[in-house]
Amino acid sequence: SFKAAIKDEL
Amino acid sequence: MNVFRLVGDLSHLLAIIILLLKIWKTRSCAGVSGKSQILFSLVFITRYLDLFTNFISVYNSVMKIIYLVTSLGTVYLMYFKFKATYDSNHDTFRIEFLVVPVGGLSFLVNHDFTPLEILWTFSIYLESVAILPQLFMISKTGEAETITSHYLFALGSYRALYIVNWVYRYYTEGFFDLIAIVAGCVQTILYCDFFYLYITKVLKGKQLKLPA
Repeated sequence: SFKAAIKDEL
Repeated sequence: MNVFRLVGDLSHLLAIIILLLKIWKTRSCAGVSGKSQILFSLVFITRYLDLFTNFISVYNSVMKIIYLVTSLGTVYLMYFKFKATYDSNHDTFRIEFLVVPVGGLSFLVNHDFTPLEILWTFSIYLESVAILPQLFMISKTGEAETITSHYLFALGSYRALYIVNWVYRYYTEGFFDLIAIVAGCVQTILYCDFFYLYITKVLKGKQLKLPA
């Protein structure tokens, strides 16, 4: 999903 | 995970390690902005609160912990262990001029009006400008040690590689995050002048000195 995706980044 | 993202993360890690080693080996933090280092620690603390709420991968958690510990370690070395060598006379950037507007903006422009999300947004915006005290310090003294310029090059490259990663992710996953992309571009643009000097001077074996 849109927001979960970015949270895998540092 | 793609190669741009991985090399970006490693470049970020390399930057932090270069700085730590420079301070440790020379027993001195001369020429390094403690204010930028405090801002980077604040960036990691506010961004990685999800360590406690959201497990993504072992890689993700381990890297977060390494970034947190090493950046706090740098602040400790600068403000405690090697405080006598800290060049505070030249580190005069007023960080409240960054933290206050960035704090305001993260309340106004975010994906979700929740505490964790606002703190994450704050950390993204703050990271984009956290290097300014360091660049300001170099512009005041007119020069940077070669090792400090390697640090800045690795640190600047990291977000530039993330931009390539975001382009790649957009085409392969249809994914993009406008807050991260805009802030990441601002962050990278701030390094452009430095990149130019690094390539034209430091890579040719000269010290980084600004024109008088």
